[in-house]
Amino acid sequence: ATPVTMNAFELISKSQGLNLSSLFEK
Amino acid sequence: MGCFHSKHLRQIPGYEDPTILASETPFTVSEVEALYELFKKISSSIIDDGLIHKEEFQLALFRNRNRRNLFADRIFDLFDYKRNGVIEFGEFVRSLGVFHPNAPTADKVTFAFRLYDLRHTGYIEREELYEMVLALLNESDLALSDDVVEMIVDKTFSDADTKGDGRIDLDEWKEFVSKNPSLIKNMTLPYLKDITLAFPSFVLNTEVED
Repeated sequence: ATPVTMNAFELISKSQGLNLSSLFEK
Repeated sequence: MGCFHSKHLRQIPGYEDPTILASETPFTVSEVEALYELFKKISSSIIDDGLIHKEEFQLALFRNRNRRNLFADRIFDLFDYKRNGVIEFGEFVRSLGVFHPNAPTADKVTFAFRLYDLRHTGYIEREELYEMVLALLNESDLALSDDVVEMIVDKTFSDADTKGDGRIDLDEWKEFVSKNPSLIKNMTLPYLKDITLAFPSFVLNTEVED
């Protein structure tokens, strides 16, 4: 996708701060 | 032995009975007990007081206690629904329940909405979306000009703000997510289905049987 057709929410959902799976890493 | 541990656990601030938590969430009693093992690990990483402080949350997420991140802050604030600056065990389990693969999609959609409603106005404002895109760019290698960021935000708003009042309400958000289900992909943690394998709980299993 070209940047202007990106969905802003799709973009921010990639934030590491929203990736809680790292809480489960030992 | 079970009685000893049971009395001991009741003295921990914020500790709640796993059977009650299991009845209010998609988790089984065993899974809640396993989550307690994870909770203990995170909540004792810096200050061993049975509560998750923000620095401990950041440490668990990023392996760095000082790494600030807008979205991690928002998650922390939503988990801390008593708004006392710490995450208690009950808050931890109830909040993670939303991320369970079997949790209702409607709960995930609403949680994501609250997450993005930065200023608690009941709407996702254009300024908030702009701020979140900038925060994401700040933590990634993606470099976009201000004009491009404006265009991305405008395009998203023109798609999501169907009433055209310059803000996204919960109904518009629900409709937008139904057309773009990948937006709540990060609201599901497959790990939660295997939590008893990752964090077996031997002590508590002597107390309660499923």
